[in-house]
Amino acid sequence: ENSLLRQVSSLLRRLPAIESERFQDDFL
Amino acid sequence: MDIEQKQAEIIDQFVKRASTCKGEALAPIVLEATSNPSLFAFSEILAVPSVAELDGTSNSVYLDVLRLFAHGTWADYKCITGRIPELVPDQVLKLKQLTVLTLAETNKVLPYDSLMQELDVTNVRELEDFLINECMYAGIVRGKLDQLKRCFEVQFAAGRDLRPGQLGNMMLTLSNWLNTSENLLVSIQEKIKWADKMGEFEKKHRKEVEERVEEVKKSLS
Amino acid sequence: EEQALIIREKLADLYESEQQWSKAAQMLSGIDLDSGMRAVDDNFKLSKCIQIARLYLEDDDAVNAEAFINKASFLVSNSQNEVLNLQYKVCYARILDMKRKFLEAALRYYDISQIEKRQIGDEEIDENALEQALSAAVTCTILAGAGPQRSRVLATLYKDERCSKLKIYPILQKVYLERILRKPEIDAFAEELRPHQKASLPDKFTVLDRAMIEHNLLSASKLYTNIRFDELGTLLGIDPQKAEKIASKMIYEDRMRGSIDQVEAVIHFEDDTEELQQWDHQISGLCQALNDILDGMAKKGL
Repeated sequence: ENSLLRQVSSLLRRLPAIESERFQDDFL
Repeated sequence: MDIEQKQAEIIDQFVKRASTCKGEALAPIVLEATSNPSLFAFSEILAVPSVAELDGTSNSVYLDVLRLFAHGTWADYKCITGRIPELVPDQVLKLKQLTVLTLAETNKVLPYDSLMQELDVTNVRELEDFLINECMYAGIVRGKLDQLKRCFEVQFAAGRDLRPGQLGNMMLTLSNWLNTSENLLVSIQEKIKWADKMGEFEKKHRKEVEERVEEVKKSLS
Repeated sequence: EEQALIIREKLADLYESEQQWSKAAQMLSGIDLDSGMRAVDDNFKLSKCIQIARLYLEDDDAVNAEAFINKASFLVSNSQNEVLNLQYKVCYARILDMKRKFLEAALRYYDISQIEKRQIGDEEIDENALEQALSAAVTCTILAGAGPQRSRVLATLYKDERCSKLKIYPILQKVYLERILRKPEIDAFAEELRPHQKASLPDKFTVLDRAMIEHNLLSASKLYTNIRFDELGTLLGIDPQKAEKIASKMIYEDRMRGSIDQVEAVIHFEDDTEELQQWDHQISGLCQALNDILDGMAKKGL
């Protein structure tokens, strides 16, 4: 099911959700 | 999901057309598919028997074009320019859009310099216009442009067709997610138990202190 | 007074037939509607005030028109005459439009466009008229100052199915989706505007220019974490200093979040939500995407 596989591929790229210094400070 | 929904019908149409053609008759279908502004996936068309049969024939270039669009990038095209027909502007645009999706597979933050190099763009304005108009407004990526850090922070990128061998990595990532999630849930459960226990201890201690105070008061009076 | 009234009305009719609207209005405004000598019906007063306002509007005289519509405001709430009430609404909307109170005008035009009756008194309400009112609502919303209030009205209009049939729909869609508008689109939109909607402002921008620049600035704030002023000027098609000025005004008026670093000549666009909330939002999006995949798998029997 190519369509589902593409969606899963896109899903996997959603994490990490944010990569920024400002976020790291807030997250900590 | 939106991209997949939009292109599902288009994929079906091209698959049906490709199924009824053979050999050179597939050339215009390949050109149309790789130029279509709403189509970013080509695995289904590649899977059509008549398309797969192009391999090793005099028309195998059309198969190569489809494979390039399914898995390749603009840099890959530059390496094989002599071997496949020259791409028309709409195809060039699409291949560059797909290149951005490939770059977003490995990095969440895409530096302008590497984007400009990969896409053969000479200045920041042109790059940003491309990312805004052809990628973000086309719905294939979402993100924020950072001029100070000269990078594009990707929040969402549509999925491309899977390359051979990619499935293993995907399963590994999902497996890692599962393990991390399970460990985290166990950790949270332990914290909840600990918090409950501390709460109980606190209550008991408070009661003991209050009883002791009462005793002392009685003995004094 | 009765005779003077009749003469004034006849003269006004003559002026109207010669399209001398302001003169017709002036003739009618000489009628003493508050006379102590004779009883004047409230409906009559209301109809005269509205008629005068409409005549002034034909000559684009919003100031005088407003004076009379304000008089009508005191009478309209007690009026049972549906025709006059409708005329009052249309007049008021047009005055707000001419005075560039675009958001208020848009809401009133939209209200008018939703009239269900097709016959009010002797007047037939045709679909074209309602479509024009709806189109006017969209135009005014697009011209209104970019910000949260406008966004709410845009959402209402965009979700109204009738708007998808309007000629102006493509630009409404782009404005609602907060996309940058390019010159050809702006020029096409400008062709549909009335003169007062393209009038020049003291800062040498036109009403349309100002609306488009503010919209594009807000659109840029959705695309960029930060942007240099010279790049922003290029994007908006204006001087970097003017871009900075308009940006600072919008931030000051709380229509856009951000901060300006004049030393580095950069504008930082703050997100509406804190980083952690933004993170929550991303996680939520991921869960939604996961659900969609699971639904897709279920549909295919996987």
